[in-house]
Amino acid sequence: MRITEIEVDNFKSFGRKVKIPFFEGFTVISGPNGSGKSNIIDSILFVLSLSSARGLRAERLTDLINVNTGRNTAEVTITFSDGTSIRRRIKKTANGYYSYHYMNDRVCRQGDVIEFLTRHGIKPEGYNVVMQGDVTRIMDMSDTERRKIIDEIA
Amino acid sequence: MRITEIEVDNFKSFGRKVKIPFFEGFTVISGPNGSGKSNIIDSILFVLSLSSARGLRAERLTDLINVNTGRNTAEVTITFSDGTSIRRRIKKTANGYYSYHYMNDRVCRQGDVIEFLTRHGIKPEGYNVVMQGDVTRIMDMSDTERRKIIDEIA
Amino acid sequence: KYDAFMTAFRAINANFREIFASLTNGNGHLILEGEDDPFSGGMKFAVQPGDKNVPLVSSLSGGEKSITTLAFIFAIQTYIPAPFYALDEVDMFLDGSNVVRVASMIKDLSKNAQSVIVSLRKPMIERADRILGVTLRPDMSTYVTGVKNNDG
Amino acid sequence: KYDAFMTAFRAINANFREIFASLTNGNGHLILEGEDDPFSGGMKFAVQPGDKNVPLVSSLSGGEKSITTLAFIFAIQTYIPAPFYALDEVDMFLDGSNVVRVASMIKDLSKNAQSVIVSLRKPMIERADRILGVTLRPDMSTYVTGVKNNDG
Ligand SMILES: Nc1ncnc2c1ncn2[C@@H]1O[C@H](COP(=O)(O)OP(=O)(O)OP(=O)(O)O)[C@@H](O)[C@H]1O
Ligand SMILES: Nc1ncnc2c1ncn2[C@@H]1O[C@H](COP(=O)(O)OP(=O)(O)OP(=O)(O)O)[C@@H](O)[C@H]1O
Ligand SMILES: [Mg+2]
Ligand SMILES: [Mg+2]
Repeated sequence: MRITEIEVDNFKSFGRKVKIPFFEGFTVISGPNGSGKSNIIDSILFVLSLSSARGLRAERLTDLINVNTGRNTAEVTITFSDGTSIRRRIKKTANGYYSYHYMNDRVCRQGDVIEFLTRHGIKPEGYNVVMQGDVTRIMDMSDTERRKIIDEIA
Repeated sequence: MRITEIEVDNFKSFGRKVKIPFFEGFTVISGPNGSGKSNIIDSILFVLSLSSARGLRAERLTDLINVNTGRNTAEVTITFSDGTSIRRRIKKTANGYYSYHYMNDRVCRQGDVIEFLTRHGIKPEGYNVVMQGDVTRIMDMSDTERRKIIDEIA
Repeated sequence: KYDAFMTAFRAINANFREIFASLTNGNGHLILEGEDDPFSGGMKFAVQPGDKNVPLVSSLSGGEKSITTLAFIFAIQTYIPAPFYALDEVDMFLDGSNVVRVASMIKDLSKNAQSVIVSLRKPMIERADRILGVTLRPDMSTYVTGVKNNDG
Repeated sequence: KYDAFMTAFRAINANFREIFASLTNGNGHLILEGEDDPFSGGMKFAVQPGDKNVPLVSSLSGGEKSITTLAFIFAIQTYIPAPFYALDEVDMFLDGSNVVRVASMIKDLSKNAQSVIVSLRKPMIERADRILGVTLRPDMSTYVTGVKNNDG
């Protein structure tokens, strides 16, 4: 199974809705500093609930909403090769935010998304997503922290 | 005042004695991973007593002696444009090591070296030497640690 | 719990030995500090990149530490395969020839999996099947400029 | 003590504003969290690289954080000048055009000082007055291969 498309709307630097096609094999994402490359990786982690706000360089989920457009929602939709689409929407409110999850356009709970991912071999403690700076982080960690990586895998 | 030459003998990856000329202006040091580029910077910090062993990626000063040649001393000599030469030698002993300092080939104390450097504007807390990884370290430090950088300069 | 840990550890260590050797023409493996009780100690690397005699792991160069850590990450990834991999600028410390080696390894892993690699390095970009270009519009919003198919 | 700190801070902040603007076509300055008592709080960056609207400093990209930190380091260096500067791979996170900007700034600083810059990046190497090549001999000892004079 693979990703076939990601649609990012008002999430971080994606002030305008952008559709990004995904293919088999080896795809490189490149471009200038600050253009949005890491933000694409963040959008995948966000829609699949694989990371906290802090892991996405934000303090709270509402920081993920683009600050330039004046809109109060951010939305990411991911489509897989088996036809499944998963969407997540953050909506800023007076006191905080709502976080909505959808599978195939029907409202679902975060747990349903996690369960779908686990069935397809995608887990938060897997190392299939390596973020910018992770290599240095693993290099510099204490020997005990490094052993705990194996603890979590086992 | 500037550096005119560095001679590195049995220090880290310099198993054979190497003379390195230094020039005015903008010099780039380049080469493959693990070839010895950062070790050249370490040799400057070592001979001028600007860093502890830990700051040179070693646990103790005797780790700076090349492990391949079987010799038990490491030596770095630096020459400045005013003609002054400073040398430092580490000699491994049964119980630890000796650290010898020389100025213009005469034995001196570490304090004499530090005093010469201060007179020429070279201090350990100055940021004139930026080591590999320092940019990330300063980026990631807490706001308090960063303010303390200014404390030390003032 | 001990059994689950040791099963994972041995498999990942075996992967690490193989991957490290193919990335560096040297030898390396993982060491458990607590031999009888792994949970009493940590885990560290014992490596000789390019068959060098290495006094301390801390004395390794930036690029050598990076290759060692990448070999560890790949060892984990080949132990728990996933349908897609996303790697964000893992080639930062590497010289050109090491970028080539890592790019070739990613190309192999991508035969049976989908890989999305963020990189600024020419040898990595050249070896990809395609390039997604990312830029900013004048209004500071991200624009994905389209997909070149690489014939490299 | 307060006076000594504020003298240094104001001068470094002034340098930072100038250097950051010239490296990024944006605006930035340093902020003391403890306004009345600097020692009660920390110091952080307030930056808009490329004149972007930036929600949080933590949300900046790897390259943007790196340029901000480099501007801070250069601000300190221009406040306490030294006879020589040694920078080891400070261009790692930067895209090609940012490496050009940092290399041009180093070239300026090198008019009155000696700069020794370790780099693997072509735009940095091209702008240097000369290149010291470092390699390993077959016996694993470091060899400095000699000095090309750049006419770039
Ligand atoms: N909520 C937001 N609203 C607007 N812009 C945002 C928001 N969150 C992040 N950004 C912007 O996104 C930019 C960072 O993008 P990203 O980290 O994807 O860059 P990058 O392409 O990975 O660059 P680099 O090569 O330097 O790593 C920053 O300039 C940041 O200010
Ligand atoms: N005491 C020693 N004896 C022999 N070799 C040593 C000693 N100390 C360090 N080395 C070797 O020096 C090498 C590191 O050199 P250095 O850090 O200068 O590389 P570099 O050129 O900066 O590489 P990179 O581009 O990856 O940063 C390592 O392979 C290390 O094992
Ligand atoms: Mg990035
Ligand atoms: Mg180095």
